Amino acid sequence: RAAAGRALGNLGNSHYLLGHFTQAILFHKQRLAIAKEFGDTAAQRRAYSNLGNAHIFLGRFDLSAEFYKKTLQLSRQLKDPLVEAQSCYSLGNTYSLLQEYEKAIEYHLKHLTIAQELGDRVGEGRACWSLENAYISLGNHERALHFAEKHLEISQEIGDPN
Amino acid sequence: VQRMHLIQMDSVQRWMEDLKFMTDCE
Repeated sequence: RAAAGRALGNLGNSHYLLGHFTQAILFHKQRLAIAKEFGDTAAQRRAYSNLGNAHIFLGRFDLSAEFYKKTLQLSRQLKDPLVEAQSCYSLGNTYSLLQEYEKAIEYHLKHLTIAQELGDRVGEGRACWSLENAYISLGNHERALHFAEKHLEISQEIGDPN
Repeated sequence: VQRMHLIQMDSVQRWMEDLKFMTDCE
């Protein structure tokens, strides 16, 4: 049954990469059920993350946000700051898609803090870019400029001319 | 407003492009 769980997860990922998002969700939900049965929190975390990603491409941003919140909660439980940062970044982008910019900013700021703690300059640059855009959407140009300047500085440092 | 929305979307679009190939593997 543990192997069946892994196979279901792999099937979910294969369908996802083929762009079969509804099929992917069916497999990841079954994978999640087996992970819960075994009390396997790492596998539950992966399933929630995969479910969040698949729902984005079906335009169900509300459901993605719920799955990403579960991912975030489990990443903290598992003390995995890399996944915690990724979950915050996903939540920030999802709330931008939902046009809930205050919430987007809340999560992008959390992502920024973790990226700084981890010394992840690429992540920090992406957080600044996202914050710059979210503040523009809110009409807060002063904060947008602050993050645009940081984004420029980091892009030059890491050699990203784009 | 439309321009703001377009600016908003570029970082999100980039994230979605990366997301297409992102899976949490078993």
